[in-house]
Amino acid sequence: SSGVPKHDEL
Amino acid sequence: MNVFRLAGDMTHLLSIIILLLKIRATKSCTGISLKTQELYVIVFLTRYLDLFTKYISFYNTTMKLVFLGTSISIVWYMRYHKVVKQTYNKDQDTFRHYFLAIPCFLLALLIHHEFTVIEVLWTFSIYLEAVAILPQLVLLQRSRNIDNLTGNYVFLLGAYRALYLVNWVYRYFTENHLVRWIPWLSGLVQTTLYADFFYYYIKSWKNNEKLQLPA
Repeated sequence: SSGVPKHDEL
Repeated sequence: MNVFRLAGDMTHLLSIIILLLKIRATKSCTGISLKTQELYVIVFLTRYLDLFTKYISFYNTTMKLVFLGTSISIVWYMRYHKVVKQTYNKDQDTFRHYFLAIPCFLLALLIHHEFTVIEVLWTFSIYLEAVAILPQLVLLQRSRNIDNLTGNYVFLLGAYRALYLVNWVYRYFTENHLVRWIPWLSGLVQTTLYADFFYYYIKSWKNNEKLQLPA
């Protein structure tokens, strides 16, 4: 896990 | 997008459609917690701030707008529609919003990925969504009569996050093993809160009886 996860869910 | 995620989104959408159908067709919101519905408006407003800052897909944007629009219209019906608002079980829907919202906000201030407004509010929305069903579950427990639409609404709403859990397991193994503790643990808490309801819902369905939760 690196950096901020992109929020691609709802 | 995998099939579990899509099934989760569709279950979520279907639950909202069923609730709107109940309200519009029967002109009644009996058994529905306005507290929970208002919390969902806050959840969607704080989570979907990125509508203005980043584009993911047409699907994503459309669904976000649908969730925002439908949740706001449900609250509007329950608060302002002159027939529907009279069917609201105000005396039984006594859960306090801030008992849930304030701890979730403090937790989001403490535990988040990045200390920015959008990221903290996104995290807050994940924590709040996990517990937003509580006023609804309390109201159901107090209701002697749970109609089918309300029962199905709550069942589908719970099933949606359970499907997301499967989606996260699937994504972990198919997409470079990304660990995302905040939504995973919150989603697990959210689904666990429904365990009792699921048990009685399935039991009543198997025995072909009316759904009733023990007090």
